[in-house]
Amino acid sequence: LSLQESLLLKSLGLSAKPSPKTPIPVPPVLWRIFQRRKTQPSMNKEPVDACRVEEFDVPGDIIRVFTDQGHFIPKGQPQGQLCLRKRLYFNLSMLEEDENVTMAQLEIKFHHNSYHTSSQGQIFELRLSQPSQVSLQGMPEPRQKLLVEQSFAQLHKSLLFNLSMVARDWRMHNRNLGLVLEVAVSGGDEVNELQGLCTSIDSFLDTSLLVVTLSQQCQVSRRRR
Amino acid sequence: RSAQHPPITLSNLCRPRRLYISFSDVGWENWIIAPQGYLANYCLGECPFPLTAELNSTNHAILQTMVHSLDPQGTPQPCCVPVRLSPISILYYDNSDNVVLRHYADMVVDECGC
Repeated sequence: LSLQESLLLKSLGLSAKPSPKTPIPVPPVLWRIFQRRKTQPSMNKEPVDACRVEEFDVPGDIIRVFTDQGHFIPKGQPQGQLCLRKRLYFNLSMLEEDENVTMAQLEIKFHHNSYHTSSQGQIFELRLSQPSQVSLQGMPEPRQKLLVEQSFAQLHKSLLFNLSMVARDWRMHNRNLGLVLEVAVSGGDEVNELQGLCTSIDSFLDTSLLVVTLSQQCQVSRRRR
Repeated sequence: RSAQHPPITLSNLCRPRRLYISFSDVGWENWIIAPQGYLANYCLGECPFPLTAELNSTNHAILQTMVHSLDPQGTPQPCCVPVRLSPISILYYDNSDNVVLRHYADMVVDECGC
C-alpha cells in the first residue's frame, strides 16, 4: 500500500507524504482564496482556469506561504537610531525542480495593529538588502545589494514587497543567502521616546513570503491549449 | 443481424454516479487541512446501441458500437468515461510545515460519455 500511495502522491505532485510536526495556523490570505474558490463553481458557470491565480493576476497553480527562519543580528556598534537588524530566510527548497516562480511577495506584519499613541513626528525607515556572500562572525559586514528603502510613519498593519525577481534568482542560481531587514527610527525631539519606540518594534514583527508557482502539469496543459 | 443484448434500462445507462471521497478514509487527514473530503463522482453504465445524444458519444464510439454489433466477442462495447471534469483546490501542510494551496485540475466528474 505504501508503494501504491507514494506513486499516487507523486502523481499529485508530492514527493512524499507530508507529516506536519508543528503546524502553523492557516494564513488568512490562503484561507480567503480557498473559500472563494470553493463557492465559485455554483455562482459562475464559466470554466475556471486552474493555472491562473486570479487574486494576484499571475499564472500559477500552487500558492505557498513560507515562514521566516531567520534570526536577529546583534546591532553591534550604535548606528544612529537603528531599531533592529534581522536576517530573513525562507527555505524554498520545498519547491519541485519543474516549478516556475511567477510571483513572490514579502509581507512584514506588525502585530501592534493600532497607531502608536506617542508616535508624533517620528518616522521609521526600513531597508531591505540582499547579501552577496555569507557573513562571518567578527568579520566586517559583506557587501549588500539594497532592494528596498521605505519610510513609514506608524507601526500599522503590514507592508508588502514584490520579491519575484529575488526568488527567481535564488532558484536559478541555487543560492539563497536570505535577506537583511533593518528598521531605524528618526524624527522627534525626545531621545528617550525614540529609544522606547525602537525597543518595542522587534516584539511584534512577523515576516512571511508568499510564493506562487506554475507546476509542470500546468505548463504542459497550457502548451497543449 | 444485431447480436442479442440484455435489456437496457435507464438506470444502467452511462452517467455520473455519486462518490464522496473522504480524506480521513485514506489516512490523509493529518496533512490535508481542507477540504476534509469532496464529491468526486465516477462514471458507470452501459453504452448500448443506439447511442443517443444524451450519452455524449464520440464518433469513435459510434463506429465501435457498429463493430461490436457484428462481432460481440472480439470487440467490446464503448466504455463509459468522464468527458467533463472540474478542478478543486486543496489546502495542506508540506514536509516543512508550510501551508500550501494547490489547484488540482480534473478532480470532479461533471459529465460522463461513451
